[in-house]
Amino acid sequence: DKKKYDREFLLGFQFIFASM
Amino acid sequence: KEILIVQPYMKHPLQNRWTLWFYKNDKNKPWQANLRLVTKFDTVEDFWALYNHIQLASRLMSGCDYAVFKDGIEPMWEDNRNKCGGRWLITLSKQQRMLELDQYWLETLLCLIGEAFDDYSNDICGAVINVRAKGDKIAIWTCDTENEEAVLHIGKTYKERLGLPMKVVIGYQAHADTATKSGLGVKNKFVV
Repeated sequence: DKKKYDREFLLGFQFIFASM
Repeated sequence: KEILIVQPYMKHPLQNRWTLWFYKNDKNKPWQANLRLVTKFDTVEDFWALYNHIQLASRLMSGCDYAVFKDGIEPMWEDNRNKCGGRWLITLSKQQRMLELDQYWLETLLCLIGEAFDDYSNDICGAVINVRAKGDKIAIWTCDTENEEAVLHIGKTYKERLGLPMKVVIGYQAHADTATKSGLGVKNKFVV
């Protein structure tokens, strides 16, 4: 199955480690 | 006793592994010597770690490029996967550097790593941003100028993702034409 990600999903990870 | 259950964090894999290249214009060296492979990434998290770490395109010195290409494809016409292909070209005015350049470049990268072009994503080779005093350029490179269906789908989707108004027309140029262009400029094989 193709790994497709829309922009909102991708943008949600930009600062994920900063918020952990 | 308190049992602490540690959940391993699983990174989100991308469909492709991508390579970031950096080009710095040093006229004393042949252009190939100015092209550097920076690093490779194949997860969402590693993409952001890289993107957040490097300089924004709008802050690069004039004459510099970033290029992000699928692993194994070099960001040059001569590469086997590029030589029969072309690019959707976005030309920006000088004023757009501060307003839109970084936003357009990030959106371009999100289209690439997110496989935004459906079944035609296989035709994608990569993308290049040229920071130039006379006007910056961003382009998405595809592998086959003859695959009209793929080229047009990629162009329409890309224009939509950038939020370009209908009246703005973007052109697709074959690398073979760009490579042999006279002073008059390159003819567009397709427009959307």
